[in-house]
Amino acid sequence: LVSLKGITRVYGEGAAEVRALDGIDLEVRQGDFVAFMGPSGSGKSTCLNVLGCLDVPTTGSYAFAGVEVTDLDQVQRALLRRHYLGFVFQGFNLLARTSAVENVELPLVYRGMSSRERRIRALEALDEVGLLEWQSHKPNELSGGQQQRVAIARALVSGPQVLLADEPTGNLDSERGRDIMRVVQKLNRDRGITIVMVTHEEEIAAYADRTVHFLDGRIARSEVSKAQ
Amino acid sequence: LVSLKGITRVYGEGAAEVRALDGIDLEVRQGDFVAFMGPSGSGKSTCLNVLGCLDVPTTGSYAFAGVEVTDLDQVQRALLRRHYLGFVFQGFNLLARTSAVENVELPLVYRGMSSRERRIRALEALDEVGLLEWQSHKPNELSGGQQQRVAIARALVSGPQVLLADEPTGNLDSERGRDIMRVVQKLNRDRGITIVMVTHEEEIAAYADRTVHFLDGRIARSEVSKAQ
Ligand SMILES: Nc1ncnc2c1ncn2[C@@H]1O[C@H](COP(=O)(O)OP(=O)(O)OP(=O)(O)O)[C@@H](O)[C@H]1O
Ligand SMILES: Nc1ncnc2c1ncn2[C@@H]1O[C@H](COP(=O)(O)OP(=O)(O)OP(=O)(O)O)[C@@H](O)[C@H]1O
Ligand SMILES: [Mg+2]
Ligand SMILES: [Mg+2]
Repeated sequence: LVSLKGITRVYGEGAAEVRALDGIDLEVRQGDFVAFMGPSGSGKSTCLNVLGCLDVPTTGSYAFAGVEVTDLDQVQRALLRRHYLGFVFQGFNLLARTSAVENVELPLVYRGMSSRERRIRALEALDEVGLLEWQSHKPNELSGGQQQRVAIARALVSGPQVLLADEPTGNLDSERGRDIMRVVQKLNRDRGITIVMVTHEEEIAAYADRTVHFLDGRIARSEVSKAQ
Repeated sequence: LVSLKGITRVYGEGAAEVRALDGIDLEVRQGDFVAFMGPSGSGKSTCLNVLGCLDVPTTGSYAFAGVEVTDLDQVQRALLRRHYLGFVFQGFNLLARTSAVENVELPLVYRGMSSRERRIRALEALDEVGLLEWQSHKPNELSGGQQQRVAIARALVSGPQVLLADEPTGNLDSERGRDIMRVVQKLNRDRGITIVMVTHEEEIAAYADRTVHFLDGRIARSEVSKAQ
């Protein structure tokens, strides 16, 4: 489904150059569940952003479902994202002035769904992450972990084919983190959703089928998960 | 040093009422290192904000160094904060348009320090969290974990008497999280800085002397750390 070849992402020039990605080769098949781990600053979010068509690589090839994404323009990438992808951002990126349920409904607006249908689906997604009671709260009326769960619900509500999640349990206590991971794992097993998840917690990475380890903008090694 | 008695923090009214803190009694002595743990939404950040004079309780008493904080006005609370406290926010709260070093210098501006002295101290603080090379980067040119470390450096740069940290390692890989915890523990042991830290990771809470467990806006229990 996804094939990265020789991907680099370079910021700045000369002495100030930062090679956020420095030669990435990666294959992800439909229905895979992959975890990205690695030190702070090693390129995990940058790689996820390239996969999510939110960032364009400096060099290299990115094929998604046979389409060469680096050949697409910004409009075409936006359409691809909207159609296939759900994204949980490291910083959540919720709209500050709108309620939790309206934040979660947002991806459905593009699908030409009725407002009644959008509301039902958004409430179901919030229920799945334990936040049904909080649906009318704005982000600043929610705890850090509650905001993170709203971001997760929003990424899932449109039933995407691919879920890209950047540290989705970073602000959650262990029990809640496990609840979310069971939801995510079930989506992968029952509905074949492809998942790429950045995490720095080994117990969370263990829910994936394999873990790719980043170091200094490269992939240092890959490990298959033991416990299933 | 710090004494909370019967603290509540209530949002909304009637059926929509949220009791974020529902009767908190807590004593923290000078030089203590306390961890707050508990489920998402249980009141940890709210309690830390009350301690940090960033939020005013609905009822109850908060005595800081013998001063009744609930009797102070907003200006007096701001002065108290500036003088005694360093704060690491759950969402970092960095200034988006300024560089890492300028963000870290900010607390020192209030101390009437020369700009040369501020710069030296800010660079030392950044060095302590492993970010000296990144001092000129703006927040959007930094990874999530790097932004978190800038927030930590900023909280420490003015040598506060009390450090309040809301999930300071939530975006850091385990090794970097341990580095930060060693810095923090050293400040507590060598310089007697009082530390209250929210975390949801047991290995991080283990650096504290004791852990206070929150549940539904109350303190459910308190545990002394074993390993020292
Ligand atoms: N402005 C507000 N209006 C209504 N409820 C609020 C408001 N701010 C916070 N809350 C609620 O207060 C409760 C406690 O929030 P708090 O941020 O202290 O939790 P927390 O323990 O830090 O959670 P987390 O681990 O998710 O960060 C939450 O249920 C939250 O939704
Ligand atoms: N606009 C930019 N200009 C310069 N450097 C950048 C920019 N954006 C990101 N970087 C750098 O690229 C590197 C990789 O960043 P990335 O966000 O992918 O790391 P990460 O693995 O997600 O880290 P973390 O675990 O801390 O979230 C970092 O060193 C970061 O400072
Ligand atoms: Mg990241
Ligand atoms: Mg919190």
